[in-house]
Amino acid sequence: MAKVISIANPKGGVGKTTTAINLGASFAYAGYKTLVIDIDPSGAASIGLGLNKEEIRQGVYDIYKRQDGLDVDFIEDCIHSTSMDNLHIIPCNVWASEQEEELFLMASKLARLRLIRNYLNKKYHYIIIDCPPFVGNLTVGALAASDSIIIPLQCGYLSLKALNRLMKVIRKIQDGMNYGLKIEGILITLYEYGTNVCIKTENEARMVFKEMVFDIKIPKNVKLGEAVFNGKPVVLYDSKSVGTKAYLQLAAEIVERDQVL
Amino acid sequence: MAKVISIANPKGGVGKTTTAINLGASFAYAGYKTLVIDIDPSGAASIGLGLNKEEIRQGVYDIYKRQDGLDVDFIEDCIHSTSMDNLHIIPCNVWASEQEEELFLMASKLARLRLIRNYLNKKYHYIIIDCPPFVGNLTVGALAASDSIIIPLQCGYLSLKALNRLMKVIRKIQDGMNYGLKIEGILITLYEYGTNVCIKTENEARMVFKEMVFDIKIPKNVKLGEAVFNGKPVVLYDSKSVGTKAYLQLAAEIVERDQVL
Ligand SMILES: Nc1ncnc2c1ncn2[C@@H]1O[C@H](COP(=O)(O)OP(=O)(O)OP(=O)(O)O)[C@@H](O)[C@H]1O
Ligand SMILES: Nc1ncnc2c1ncn2[C@@H]1O[C@H](COP(=O)(O)OP(=O)(O)OP(=O)(O)O)[C@@H](O)[C@H]1O
Ligand SMILES: [Mg+2]
Ligand SMILES: [Mg+2]
Repeated sequence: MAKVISIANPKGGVGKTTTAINLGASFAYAGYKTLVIDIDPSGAASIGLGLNKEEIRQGVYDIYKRQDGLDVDFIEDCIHSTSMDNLHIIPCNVWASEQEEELFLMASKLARLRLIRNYLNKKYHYIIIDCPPFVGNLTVGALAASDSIIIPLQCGYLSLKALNRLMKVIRKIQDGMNYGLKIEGILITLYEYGTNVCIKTENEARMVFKEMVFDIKIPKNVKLGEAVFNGKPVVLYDSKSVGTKAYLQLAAEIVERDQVL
Repeated sequence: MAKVISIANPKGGVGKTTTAINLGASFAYAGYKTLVIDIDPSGAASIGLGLNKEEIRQGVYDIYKRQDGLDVDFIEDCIHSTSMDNLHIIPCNVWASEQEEELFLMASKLARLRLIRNYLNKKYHYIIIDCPPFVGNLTVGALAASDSIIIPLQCGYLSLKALNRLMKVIRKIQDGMNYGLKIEGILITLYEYGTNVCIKTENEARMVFKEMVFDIKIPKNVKLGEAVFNGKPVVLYDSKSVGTKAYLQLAAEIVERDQVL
C-alpha cells in the first residue's frame, strides 16, 4: 500500500518543488519505490528531474482528459523513469496556455487522482504530489487523494501569514472529501542560521503550530539550486552537501514514523 | 495621466510583492502620487504595507463584485492610505476560500481594472498592480489594464524556464486585449554576488532577452525581509540599506525613461 504525500502551499517559492524532487529521491535512495506526480502546469518537477519535452509520452494532462477507463497500459504510458532507479515521475505535460486553461477546467473532476491511486498502490511505497502555488481544483484534487500533506515554510513574514489561509483549506478538505488527511508536518526551508527573519519565523511557527513543525530544517544550500541546472536530485549532484543530508534525514524520519504506525 | 505597471510572473516567490511595495514606495518617496493595487488573494502587498483587516473598508473583491456603476465615492472607499504620504493601496480583501473562489469567477470581467483606471488617471502618477503566482483571469485583467509589465526574475533554473511561458501569455495579450502593453523590463532579484546560480542566471537572461533586462539588479538584502515584519517599505525601515538604494535607482530609471518619451 503506497503512502501518498502532497507538497502544498499557495505561497510561492517556498521550496515545494525542491522538496518533492529531493524527498522523493531520498526515499528512492533508501530503496523505496517512489513516484513523483507533477500537477503544476509550470512543469517544474519534471524539469528538475531532467525530463525533456520530446521524451514525454503522456502525463497529468491526459489523466484528466481521458474519457475511457484508466487502464493499466494507459497509466504505464504516463509513468516516466528518471536518472534514479527507484524514482519515477508522471509529468505535467502542459505546453500552451490554452492547454493550461483546459487543465484548470478538467481539474473539477476532483476524484481523478484518487482513481489512479488504486493502480499505483501496488507498484510504489511512496507517491509525492508537487502542487502549484495556488489553491484551486488541482491542489484540492491532490489533497483529496493524499494520506498526508507536507507544508514547506520559507522564512519570512508573508509565508507565516499564508499558513493560516492554508490551514483553513485543509480543515475544509478534512471535513469533506478526505477526513483521513493528516498534516505530515510544516517543514522550515531555505533556513539561514543567525538571520533575524529566520529566527523570528522559526520561533513563531513552533509557538503556534508546536509539534506540527518538523524538528529537521532544510538549510539554504547553493547545491540545491545548482542541482536543478543539472536536472538531478541533489543526492546525485552532490551527495556530501548539507542539502542532501537534510532531505535524507527528513525521509528517514517519515519512514520511521510509518513503521511505528 | 497615470502610468500603470503590472508586476507579474507565474513562478512563485520571485519578489513580485517585494517589488510592488518597494518600487511603489520609491516613486512616492520621490514625490510621485502612487497607488498599489493588490490583486493577489493572499493579500501579501496589503500585509506588507501594514494594513490591518479591521481598517479595510472595501477593495478589489468589491470592485469585481459591484453591479452598479463604479462611481467616485465607491472607488474612494476602496483606496486606503499607508505609512507614506504619497502611497495609497487598494487591498485584496478576500478572507475565506469561498470568497477566493468567487473572486476567480468574477475575474472573468476582464475589463474591470480598465474601468477604474479612468478615474485613477487624474489622481496618481504611478499605479502598480501586484499579481498572484498564476496566469488566470486576475493577471490577464491586470495586463489588459496596464501600460507595461515588470517581470521579476529570481536566480535559478526554474525561474529562467518559466520566462518562456510568461512571454507567450504576454504576446497573446498584445495580440488581443492590449496591443499597447510593453515590457518595462525583466528585473533580476534576490541576487547574491559570486554564486554560480546567480552568475549563470544573469548570463543566460542577458543573452536571450538582451536589453529587455534592467541593468539594475535587486540584491538579496536581509533588510527587505525584515521590513515586511514591520509592515513598512524598506525606505522607511532602513533608508541606508542596499535594498532601499536598489529600488530608488529602479524608480529613478523608470521615471527618466518616461520623461524622455
Ligand atoms: N534549501 C534551499 N537552498 C537553496 N535554494 C533553494 C532551497 N530550496 C529551494 N531553493 C531554490 O529556491 C527557488 C524556489 O524553490 P521552489 O521552486 O522549489 O519553490 P516552489 O514552492 O516549488 O515554487 P512555486 O511556488 O513556483 O511552485 C528555486 O530556485 C530553488 O532552486
Ligand atoms: N531582494 C530581496 N532580499 C531579501 N529578501 C527578499 C528579497 N526579495 C524578496 N525577498 C523575500 O523573499 C520572499 C519572496 O518574495 P515575495 O513574497 O515578494 O515574492 P512573490 O513573487 O511576491 O511571491 P508570490 O509568488 O507568493 O506572490 C519574501 O519572504 C520576501 O521577503
Ligand atoms: Mg514549485
Ligand atoms: Mg506576491
